[in-house]
Amino acid sequence: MNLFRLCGDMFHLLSIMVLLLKIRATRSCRGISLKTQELYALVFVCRYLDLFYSFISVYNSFMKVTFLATAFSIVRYMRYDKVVKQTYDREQDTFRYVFLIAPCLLLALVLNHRFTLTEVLWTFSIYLEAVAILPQLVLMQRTQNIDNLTANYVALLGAYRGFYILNWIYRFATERHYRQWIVWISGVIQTALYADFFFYYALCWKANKRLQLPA
Amino acid sequence: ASAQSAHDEL
Repeated sequence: MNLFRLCGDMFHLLSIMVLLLKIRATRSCRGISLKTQELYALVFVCRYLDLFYSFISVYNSFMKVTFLATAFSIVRYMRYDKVVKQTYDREQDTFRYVFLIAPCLLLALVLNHRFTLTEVLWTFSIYLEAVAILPQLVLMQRTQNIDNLTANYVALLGAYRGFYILNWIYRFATERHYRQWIVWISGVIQTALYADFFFYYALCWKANKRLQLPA
Repeated sequence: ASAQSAHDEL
């Protein structure tokens, strides 16, 4: 493990903590896309099935369980908590799951390293993670006032992606057998999706203003 | 194990 990956993981963890704290402290999930959160839960379930049959490190296992637990906790708050669920922007969060899940599943069936159930599900999770942020970005585009915690949540997720790319570059340079084109291409697409958001995030941060995305 | 190398990431 290198420093880039550790930073990436920590930003990922921090983004989830910020979101969970926002929901718990303000009893509100305004501006958060349940679709994106459910897609992330699906991503984690498909990718971390290896918890049952392979062990890499205590760190990895601990983080996997943490990501799974927090993802389901967020979904539970947004769907079932009596107070929180009333603040969910149901009418605005209209992105269709099938538009993301179906192409990713098809692609995973065709483009994978090995045609086994766990490998296809792992590959599916890589593809799905790349586009799972889209419902959140669409929701933010529709919301006039994006609160700071939501903006910071997405910015932290973007930082996680950025550090993972640095990690891949580092591993590509230092490890002989690190040739992961599936991960590379999905990762670059995923990070590129944030580029537009980051542009406006930086503009508003410089001007010390609340984030507003142009329509 | 080259195809498996990204499996040690999260």
